[in-house]
Formats: sequence, structure tokens, C-alpha cells
Amino acid sequence: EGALGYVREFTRHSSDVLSNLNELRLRGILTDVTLLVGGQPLRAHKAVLIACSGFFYSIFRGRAGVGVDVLSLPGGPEARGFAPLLDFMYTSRLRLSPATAPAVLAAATYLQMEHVVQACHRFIQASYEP
Amino acid sequence: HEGVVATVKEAGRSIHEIPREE
Repeated sequence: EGALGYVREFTRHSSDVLSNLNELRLRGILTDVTLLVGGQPLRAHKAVLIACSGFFYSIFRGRAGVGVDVLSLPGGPEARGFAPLLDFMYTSRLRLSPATAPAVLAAATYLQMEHVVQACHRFIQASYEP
Repeated sequence: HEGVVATVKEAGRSIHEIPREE
């Protein structure tokens, strides 16, 4: 006893896990929900959606979310605002342009992704400054 | 031709925190 235990921390682990999850998404492996956004079907993992979005957390955390494997978002975000958010969830990179920022902001608000909402506001604010 | 992409690092929290089991 008394041997000094120590921890090896693999600092890339979280980004490596996320990168593998994105590869699973792109190949349709273990994706368990189809999101109909603006009529466009997008496959994803509920676990990733619930981890990243307050809206999906409220939908999938309860028993009601168990059987749901197709989810349409009527009156919800348009695809051009939603798709960048789905990519963000799986890559940590949010692609914004002056043309898409308002749609991404609307989608992030709908999905209750407050930190992304703030980043969109900062981007839009900055793009108006001379 | 894709526009030039500037990357801005956001150091703060990125997503909500799932509440710990009460």
C-alpha cells in the first residue's frame, strides 16, 4: 500500500470520441432518429441531440421520447439554419456567414442552444460594425 | 470558390449542462 497511483489523461479523447460519433452519423451507424427539417430527412443519434440541445433534452429525456424514431419539427427551423447546428453538435465547429446567421440564430433559439444563440448575436453584431 | 473562412475560438461553454441527478 501507499504506492502512488497516478492518472494518464488523454487530452484529445473528447474530440476523438466526437469525431468518431460524426463518422458513425455520416455512415448511419446506430443513428436512432430521423429529423424532418423543412421536409429534409436528417439522421442523428438521440444521445448527441439530447446532450447538445435543451429542446431535445426535454423531448427525449422522458419515456415519451423512447419510441420516437421520426421527428418532424412543424413550424420549426428551416434546413439551412438547422444543418449547421447538427454539424456543430458533432464537430464543435459552427459555420456562420452573414447570409446564414439569422437562420442559424432562429434554429438555435428553437433548439434552446443558448450558448450558440449568444455566439450568433456576437457574430451578427460584429458583421454590422464598420 | 469557397469564401475565405476565418476561425474564431470560443473558449466558453458550448452547450447546456444536463443537471446532475437530484
